[in-house]
Amino acid sequence: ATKVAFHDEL
Amino acid sequence: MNIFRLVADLLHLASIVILLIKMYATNSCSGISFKTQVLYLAVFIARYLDVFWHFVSVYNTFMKVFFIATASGVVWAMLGPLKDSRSKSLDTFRWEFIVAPSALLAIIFHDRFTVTEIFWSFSVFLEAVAILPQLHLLQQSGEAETITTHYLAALGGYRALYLVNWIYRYFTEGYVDVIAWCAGLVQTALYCDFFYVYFTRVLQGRRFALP
Repeated sequence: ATKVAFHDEL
Repeated sequence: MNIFRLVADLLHLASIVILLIKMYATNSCSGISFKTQVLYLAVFIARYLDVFWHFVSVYNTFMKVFFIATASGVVWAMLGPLKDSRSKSLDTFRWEFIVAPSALLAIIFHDRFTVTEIFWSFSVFLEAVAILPQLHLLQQSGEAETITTHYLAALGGYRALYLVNWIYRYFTEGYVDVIAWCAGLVQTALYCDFFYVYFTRVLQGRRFALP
């Protein structure tokens, strides 16, 4: 599993 | 973007529109917790001020601006023109008891030890519990206007769909965000009692009243 590099959700 | 997240965001947007309609149509903010609204404004400012230096998409930017602007408008209205209709005597939840632990948790749990990341964590933890003053007010009064319950239902629905979105994203893109997941789980769980009454009474055409 990966963690996205930045917060793309609101 | 997937359908669960999109509908969740639109429900969040709808909840604020419902709140604005309630305040505008009745010229009153009775039954709405001022504390919860101030906490949401704090949540949005702590999380969305990155709109100035962090571009994700037009959609993302629009939503951030919308949430900060409308939350500011709601707080402004409750401080000014609608001040006298506030349910002050029922809005007695001690906000310190949720802001301080949220700040502490943010200092302990964050992705990176930077100001913006700690603010992001703080906003996520605070959002999870920011509804508590509102639920407390509801419990104190024992009843609510139907439009207020629709506002809360849209807010709760938004959170519930985010859980579905995370399950979907985990399996489709391996997306993991433990901080948001834990906070989101707590946030959604807080709506369980409310949803029970909402589904068994309001959606059956009856008044929202606690037993």
